[in-house]
Amino acid sequence: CGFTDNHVHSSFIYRRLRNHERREIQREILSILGLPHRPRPFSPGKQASSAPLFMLDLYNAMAVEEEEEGVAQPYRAAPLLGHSPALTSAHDTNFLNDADMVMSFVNLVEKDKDFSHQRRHFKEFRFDLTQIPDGEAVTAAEFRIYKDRSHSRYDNITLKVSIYQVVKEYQNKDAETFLLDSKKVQASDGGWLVFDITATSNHWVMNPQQNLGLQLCVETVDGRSVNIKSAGIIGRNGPQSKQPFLVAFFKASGVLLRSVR
Amino acid sequence: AAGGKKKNHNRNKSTNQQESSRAPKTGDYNTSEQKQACKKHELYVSFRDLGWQDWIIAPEGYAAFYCDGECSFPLNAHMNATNHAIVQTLVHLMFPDNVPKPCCAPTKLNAISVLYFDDSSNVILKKYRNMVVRSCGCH
Repeated sequence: CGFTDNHVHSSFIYRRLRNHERREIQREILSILGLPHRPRPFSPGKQASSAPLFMLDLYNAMAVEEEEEGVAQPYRAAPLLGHSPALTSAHDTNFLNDADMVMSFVNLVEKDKDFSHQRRHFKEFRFDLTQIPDGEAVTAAEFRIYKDRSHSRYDNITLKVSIYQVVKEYQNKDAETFLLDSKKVQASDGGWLVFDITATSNHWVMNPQQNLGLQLCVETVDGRSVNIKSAGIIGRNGPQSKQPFLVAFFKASGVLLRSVR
Repeated sequence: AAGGKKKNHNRNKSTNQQESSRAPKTGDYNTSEQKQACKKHELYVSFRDLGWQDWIIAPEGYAAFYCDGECSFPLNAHMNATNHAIVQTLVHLMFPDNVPKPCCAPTKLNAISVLYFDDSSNVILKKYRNMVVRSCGCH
């Protein structure tokens, strides 16, 4: 039962666990991690998706920071899965310092609406924020979406990418929306766009029934609506590593105690 | 995975036998007994060995350590001891059958971060405090 991993100290002694011992240890470690059961994530190949890549980048930033403070793991924590992300900014590291927990959410919208009743191009996104553990309060939240180089006919122009909160939906007319944030980008530019949606996320955590999603629109500076795909915005049909996602930073609002057994 | 679990049982047994047969004296602690003094022991919790690679992204495991050993006089020879541990030792020396020695337990604990998927394939990065023993001492 020898374990020859380089990350493990050579003097550790190992023996193979019996089945009931393994189950017992699994149960105890899950209890320490505060989980009622072992998670069963769906969809194969998810590890290469944008959100896990981004989160692993944050994890590595956190591990380095803890090592520098001299309070970290005695051994370098090697990931179970190989990734090569490069998404972290100084902005996120600041949020990290203050966070007890960071959580990324996958986009749940299966069908994107690319055209509204008023012939306005937009894309819709929805995230389920009801799965947040008890006692955690949102301190910051970001919507992240990847923009590739726009279609060649938009060369040398500036595009305005705006994100709206859907406030009310109607059957036969466009939804009522509220502008949250917008960015001006060169059509020829590519990279991640980050929108601050902290207030909206807090609102959705407290009022889940009012979570009607986000809308993203792209316009020229003179207000002409631009087709989302032509603008280079990557949606659900794009590569896994460039899928849009929401990331939220949490601070524990109180001391949580494990249940008495 | 921890080393010397069986050994610990045997040692505890022999220690109890020793304690019942004679009361320890201050100058009676030789080198072989000092080896069993309260100290940090290696313990690696492997998420990989638990078969959790499909939901824990990182780390593959962590060195948790644990504290084990005798808290015998003089307490401060090898590690930190609380003031009360010294009093506890003195009382134990006076009433060895009724009062136990101080406990060998962590004095400093570190946090670890764990990155994992939930049932909905959302990803959670959470800091867990008091997971890694940094130092042991007598309490």
